[in-house]
Amino acid sequence: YTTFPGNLKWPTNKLTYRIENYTPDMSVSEVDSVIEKALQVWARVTPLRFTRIYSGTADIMVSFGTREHGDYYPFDGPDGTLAHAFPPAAGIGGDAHFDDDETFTFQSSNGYNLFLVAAHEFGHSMGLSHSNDPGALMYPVYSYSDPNSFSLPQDDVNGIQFLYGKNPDVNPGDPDPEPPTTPDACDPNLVLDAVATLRGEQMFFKGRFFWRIYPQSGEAVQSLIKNFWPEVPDNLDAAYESQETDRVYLFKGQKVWAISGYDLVRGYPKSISSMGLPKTVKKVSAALYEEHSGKTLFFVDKHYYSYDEARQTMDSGFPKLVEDGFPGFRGKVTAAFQNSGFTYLFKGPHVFEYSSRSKRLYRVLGNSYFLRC
Amino acid sequence: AHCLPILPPPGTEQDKDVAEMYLKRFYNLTEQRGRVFHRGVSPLGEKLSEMQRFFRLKVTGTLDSDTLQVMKKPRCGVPDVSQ
Repeated sequence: YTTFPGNLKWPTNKLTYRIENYTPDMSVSEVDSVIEKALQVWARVTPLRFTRIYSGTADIMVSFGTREHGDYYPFDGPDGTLAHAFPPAAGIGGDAHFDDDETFTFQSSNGYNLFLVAAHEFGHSMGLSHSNDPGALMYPVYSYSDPNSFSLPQDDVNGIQFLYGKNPDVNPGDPDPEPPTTPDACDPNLVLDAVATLRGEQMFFKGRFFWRIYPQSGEAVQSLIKNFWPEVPDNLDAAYESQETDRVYLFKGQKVWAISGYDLVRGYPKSISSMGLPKTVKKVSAALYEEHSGKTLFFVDKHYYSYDEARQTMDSGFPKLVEDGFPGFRGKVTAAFQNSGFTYLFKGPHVFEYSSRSKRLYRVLGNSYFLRC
Repeated sequence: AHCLPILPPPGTEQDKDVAEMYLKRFYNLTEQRGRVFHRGVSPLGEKLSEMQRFFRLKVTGTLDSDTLQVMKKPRCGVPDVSQ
């Protein structure tokens, strides 16, 4: 997180706000409740308390406008800049302006969810600047998440409590749920959800995030899954790239999504039984495509199936125990991928490296072998 | 023979305008004309690197597709660097 120069903050914890006008996109009562809920995001973790007034000048004046709207920061029409707000100070300080050339929504993921935009802007009104943690609310780029299950990320809690301290009214016997954190590539205990290649890049999935690694530089860029594929769920089970179809398949529960490049393929999600898996399989724990054999291996905990991509049929004689096909491996496979003739089976934070052809075990590595810290 | 101007690939000039506008709005890039190069790096290159560092992209100081993709995403209008 970051704050503004001089750690600008309000000299009092009791602040007023006033909604000066409304967007035609939503009802008055929807806007009223969204603005109150967005302020409560910050009140819940600090001593800050907000009171609404209906006339005169409030600390936080909330308004909707387009293009040149009375400050020196004109909006830019649809998309691009969605809103802005001013750090704590008298006058325009604390005020939040929303670009009414956007389509703001109450609940849906279409348009821009006003609650998420407002909660971010009120972070500025309280004194937070932008965070470069892609999972933080104060990250400058908009990304949709369900407002009904919103929980202020740890990075934002750290920032606002740096300025104002904790909420003194929290009942120790009934604490708030743990704030969501952003997985750390350098965490030696990191257990990845899924791994896949994508046209030369590698993708490592964890929770709401994934790291992309460029072949030439090896730098790992962390992003929200929903920033690229809003329809794809978080906490994936498995993923693999098929050289046969030039697609990446993403698995969760009994559903599979297909992406081509960075676009979602129409007609997905489908059932995983569409890939030949028996209906008894409730979820896939890992998957990889073997270039030399053209087979896709689906791992279901300690067992695996072999699927012929060209014939699009399951090979007979499966499922087999993983340890029968990959000597030296014991237990459940949590993620898997193939790269440059090597097969990597992930078991928690450990990675077993095999020759793809001979299935000979070469090394046991850690995640950091790929996710360079 | 008349030599025709080699037109930049479609979008390049436009992309450069997008980048300059973005860096002016969010990274305090000032007017480009006559600006001094620092250690051989243009002000635009410096600001591009600063933005790439913030978004944990590959820091190249040049306008690559990943950087442009981030610049085109909807966002908050408050600068990423304090002004």
